[in-house]
Amino acid sequence: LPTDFDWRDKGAVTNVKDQGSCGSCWSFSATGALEGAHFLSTGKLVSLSEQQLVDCDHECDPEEYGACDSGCNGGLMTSAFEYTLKAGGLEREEDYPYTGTDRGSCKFDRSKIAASVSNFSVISIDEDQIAANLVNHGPLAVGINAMFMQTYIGGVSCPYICSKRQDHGVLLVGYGAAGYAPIRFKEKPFWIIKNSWGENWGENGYYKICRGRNICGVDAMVSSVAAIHATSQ
Amino acid sequence: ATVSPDEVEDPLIRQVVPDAEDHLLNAEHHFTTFKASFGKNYATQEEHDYRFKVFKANLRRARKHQMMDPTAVHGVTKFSDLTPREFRRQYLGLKRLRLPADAHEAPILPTND
Repeated sequence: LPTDFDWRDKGAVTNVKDQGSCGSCWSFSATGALEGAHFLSTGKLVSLSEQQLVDCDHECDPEEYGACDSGCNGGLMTSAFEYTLKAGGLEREEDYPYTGTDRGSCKFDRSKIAASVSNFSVISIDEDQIAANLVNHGPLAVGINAMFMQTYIGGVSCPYICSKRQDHGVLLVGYGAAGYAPIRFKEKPFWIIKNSWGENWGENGYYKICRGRNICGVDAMVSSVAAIHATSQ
Repeated sequence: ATVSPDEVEDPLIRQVVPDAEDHLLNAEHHFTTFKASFGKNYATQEEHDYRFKVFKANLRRARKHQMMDPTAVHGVTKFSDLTPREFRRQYLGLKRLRLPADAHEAPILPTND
């Protein structure tokens, strides 16, 4: 594995988006992963529609009543991949733009599918495996506890104590070997996370969190998606 | 005791705390800057006062986060006028992971070379 890796340098990551006042982080995490997978399979970076997921994806867990993707009230990236697999794919952002509300009806048009899922996987809670899957399969959808993110401005976040209960969906796009941690007098490796709170949050919309001990649950809910090339009909 | 001007400007004594640091304790100053930076307007004086109260609580939280997370920088963000509950409700939305039938665990990849 390379010591440093960043999918942004390779053109696999779209610009930072803004979910607004809507709990649709899961849809941004899912589209980000599929955008990366689509880039790997086609060489083209296409911004995909979160609004399609917000409006149309109500995928439920068959084993638990009421556990369904539900727009601004939350969802799950693996369920979004499941929906995308069943629906045939996602439209482009420009064809089905984001509104930040879930009060509209589903306007999915199959003839405008721009990217499709071939399969998806969950990745074991092992940082080397996460890094290997990131490098091999593109940006990964991850869950994280966002408590420290409300006040985050920059630097490598490495809280002494952080709940591992994930409540926010984000996109893992890379890692670095050495983010300097002056207080601890050593270089700390970190993950690079793309968030969906706009560019005026964090480090131009990105968050750095240290690697090594499943901080804030970042290693425990990681999923990878593979894309097949779809052409508009 | 008296202090001569020469002593005040002694080149061997350097002020290391910027004067602007005084503002750190000035929540009103921070709130005014916050409103200007993020284009925040509140409909009523009551709402404004309530948000100011929340903002002050978040300044304290940011200071606490800074102590607990010293390698990052914590401070005023666009969410500084939201309570933790409002923040969770409006900006977070990840449900608990349950594996769908089609999901499978990724094969273990080699990580040497």
